[in-house]
Amino acid sequence: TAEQIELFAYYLPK
Amino acid sequence: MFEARMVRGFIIKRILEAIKDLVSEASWDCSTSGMSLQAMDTSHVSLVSVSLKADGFDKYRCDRNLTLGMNLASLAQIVKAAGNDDVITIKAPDDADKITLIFEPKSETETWEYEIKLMNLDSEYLGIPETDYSVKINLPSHKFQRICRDLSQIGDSVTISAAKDGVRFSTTGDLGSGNVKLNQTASADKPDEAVTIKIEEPIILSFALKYLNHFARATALSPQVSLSLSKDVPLVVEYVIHDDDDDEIGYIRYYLAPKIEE
Repeated sequence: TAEQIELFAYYLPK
Repeated sequence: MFEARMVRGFIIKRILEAIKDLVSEASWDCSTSGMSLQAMDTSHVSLVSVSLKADGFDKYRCDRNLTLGMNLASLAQIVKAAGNDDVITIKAPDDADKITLIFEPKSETETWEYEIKLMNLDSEYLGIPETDYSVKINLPSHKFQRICRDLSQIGDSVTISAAKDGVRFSTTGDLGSGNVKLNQTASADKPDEAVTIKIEEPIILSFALKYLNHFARATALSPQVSLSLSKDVPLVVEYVIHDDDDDEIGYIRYYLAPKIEE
């Protein structure tokens, strides 16, 4: 199984 | 005062159809350069970014920057009532708590007018840096739609692997497995039907098909779609919107975080 990663792991809030 | 009039109103209809099921509420940022929107889906796994240049409208006036927060499903429902040939105008006063939508059928002398209440939304904007992607694939948007749709009959996620010999989309599920191999097309006779693949570095990444099928709802906006991929960063799926003269008037971009093996 693969884990779905959230976008926060890649992009920071402005 | 804000006023944006688009003779090809179907573009606005198609944009809303392409985002309404992914994000329920979002704010349009309006400035002299155009209208834009950025919003994540509720699970924070995917993000949609829409831009429409002021030049893409037949009339565009924005006296000061405005943020128009709204329920996109409601907006889409109202805009769905406009005919494909209708001219659509969006209007808002500077201190707006609602916007006015005007639909004008081209050949008739009638005007349909709707008002939509605006909302104060705590929008969370993400800063997306310029990225040099290892792989960029351009392909016909209907082909991408079909790949996503057909593979989701078999499995929940797709593994995209790109190497010198082409790009492979593969999935596995309880039924079995499926895969589609794409090679670059040789001729440029029909640019809309072309497949081009640029690879700096081979990649292999997995994504949830549920989201890709959402993204493919933008198919009617552009004959071509591009997929940009790099190791360990979200996939970018971009549909560039053109006017009748084939000038770029905007885009819809979707970002999707990859799935990582546990």
